[in-house]
Amino acid sequence: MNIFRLTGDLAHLLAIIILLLKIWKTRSCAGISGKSQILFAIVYTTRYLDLVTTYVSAYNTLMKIFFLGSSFATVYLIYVKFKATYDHNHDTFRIEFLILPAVILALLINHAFTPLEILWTFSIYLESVAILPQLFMVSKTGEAESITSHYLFALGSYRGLYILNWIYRYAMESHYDLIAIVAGIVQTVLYCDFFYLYITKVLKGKKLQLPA
Amino acid sequence: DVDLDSKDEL
Repeated sequence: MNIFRLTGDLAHLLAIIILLLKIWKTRSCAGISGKSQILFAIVYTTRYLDLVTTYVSAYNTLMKIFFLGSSFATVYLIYVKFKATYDHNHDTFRIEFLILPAVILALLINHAFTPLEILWTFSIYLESVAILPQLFMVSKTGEAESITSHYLFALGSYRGLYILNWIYRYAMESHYDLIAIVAGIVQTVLYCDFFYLYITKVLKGKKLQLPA
Repeated sequence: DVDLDSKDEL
């Protein structure tokens, strides 16, 4: 564990808590892409299957349980509890165009052709594009509530901090995992446009308005 | 091989 990975995990935790609080407090999931949340639930399910087979640390196990629980809770809040506030007119990204390529790529490029490894690789590829429906929805509605932009900033920062963690681990432990690194870079790059808007607008108290 | 211990990451 290193400071970059720890702050990355905490940023990830913060993002999930911000989102849950936003939906619960406002009793509305307006502006939130349910499809991205479904993709995150798939990502955590396929990545954390080893939760029951391998014990890394209490921290690792607790975080996995929290990510799994909170992702399913978020999907439940969006599609069941606050279904009436779900904006399906703007949440129209075809997630099969993200899932299928991730499946194919995981079968072609992986570290080992075993079920657990293929599922882990699939989850890494899927996570790198899982935010696209949400970013697509923000671009369609042309704006995002500031709380949603804080959520996106924390979520985007988490994998960005993981990139620093991978640099650190390569330098200090000469450990690296190209699949995670390449996917993590793609994932972080997808947020760049949003990061620019967030820093130039939201932090100045303006609403996040995308150029129409 | 090298990638096994990247499974300690979330």
